[in-house]
Amino acid sequence: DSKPADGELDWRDGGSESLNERESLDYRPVFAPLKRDDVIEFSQLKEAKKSNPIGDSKMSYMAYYYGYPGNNSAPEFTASGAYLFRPTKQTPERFSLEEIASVTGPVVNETHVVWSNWTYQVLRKFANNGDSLQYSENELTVGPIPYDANTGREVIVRYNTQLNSSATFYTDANGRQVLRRVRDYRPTWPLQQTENVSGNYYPINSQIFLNQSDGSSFMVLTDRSEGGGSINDGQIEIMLHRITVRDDALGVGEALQEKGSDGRGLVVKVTHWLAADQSLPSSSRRRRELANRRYREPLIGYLTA
Amino acid sequence: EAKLDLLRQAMGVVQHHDGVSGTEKQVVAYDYALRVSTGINQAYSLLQSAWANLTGDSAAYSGMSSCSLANISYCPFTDSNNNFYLHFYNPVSHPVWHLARIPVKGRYYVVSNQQGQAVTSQTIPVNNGTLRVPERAGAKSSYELVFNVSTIPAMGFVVYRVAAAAPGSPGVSTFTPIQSVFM
Repeated sequence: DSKPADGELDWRDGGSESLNERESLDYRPVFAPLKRDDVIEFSQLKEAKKSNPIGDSKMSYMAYYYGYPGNNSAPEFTASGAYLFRPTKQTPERFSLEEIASVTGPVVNETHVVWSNWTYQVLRKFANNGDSLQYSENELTVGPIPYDANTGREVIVRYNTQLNSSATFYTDANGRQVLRRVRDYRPTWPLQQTENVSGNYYPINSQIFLNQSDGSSFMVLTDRSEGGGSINDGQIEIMLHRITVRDDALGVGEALQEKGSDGRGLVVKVTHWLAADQSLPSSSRRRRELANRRYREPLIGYLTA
Repeated sequence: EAKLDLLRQAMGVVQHHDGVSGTEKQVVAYDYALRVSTGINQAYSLLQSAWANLTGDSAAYSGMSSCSLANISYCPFTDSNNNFYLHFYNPVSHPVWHLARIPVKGRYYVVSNQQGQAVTSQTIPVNNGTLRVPERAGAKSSYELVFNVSTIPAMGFVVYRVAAAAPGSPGVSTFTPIQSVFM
């Protein structure tokens, strides 16, 4: 019924000026020599930086793990497969960025990021249209993942914030019930963690979010069931697409190598909605309404003139 | 009821944990997709008559179609039509805003609301990521038309008119190319 007064942050402009008067998307990392840790920053407004709990390191990048090609002869040799995600290393491989392009217009600004010829990302920032539930959109296209007879590839997207999330994050179990997850911890038994990444993955059916003790929060709403977690504080990681070279011997009997209609590896197109808030009441309201909107997006019918 | 049953049954089957988590064999995945697709086709005439009831105009809605592949920027209807009405139905019990993104063939359109006023719209080339989706093969839409749909009433609908126009026409969409910033 009204805009959350403290909920605008800088994912979008809360003011009344037109889109073109706003600071455009920030390409700063681009103009410096690229380094391995370079990231893409987006939707950054100068005046909002100080009050922004997401901080200066708002960024989203795509990366991938190599899946473990085990021989299933013992539990420790179980391959990454349909049931199990087992990366060979606990840090993902980074792409060397290929291209950035932009679109600037009266309804939406977009940043197109070409990570490789099989990973493409579009970050969208919408003009203020009076909608009280402001969000940004990230469209990710992955595939066909290059096939290598020796190892699978498991592609992720990461969102980094400066929130101090204290090893805690939240995912929904079924589109309704949000559960608190704590890294390297299970509430009902003493956990000895052996898989630092996948041991902290949980189902994400519609949403994953981080809260800071002062009420600041960052949320990602998915368009389908995915898996992911918060491997580092302030960070959200979501698996987008994967191929594996072996079956994990847990029941499917097949490696994950689905083909698209052209007979090549499947291409997956995913969209995430991103939003941030500075208070818990505001973020709860925004998250619930956006999740509802996402789940029941308007149906579009076309009719000839 | 009979027209809905196939879709109900297909959805029931796909709610098996294999269908949700993707741990089914590939042939089973194809079967799930076939069942849901058949169910949707079976239920489609019901959707049309529901629209007719909602709007009180049964004659017009026999010609209605929808675009289930709009998420990959492919819509056979807009591939062959440059002049049409778009109906947005909101199934949520409170008003919502929506950002429409419609695949179209041309660069310039006038989008008008129910009062006949042109609304701000923008056309963007279909991006290279999307073009790689093989299921998009054969699509003629090279652009996407983007505009704000505000406000769709609770469990109600709004109608927008989309008409191809000459560049420079009053209220025409802004064409915004994808410009390389860095390679």
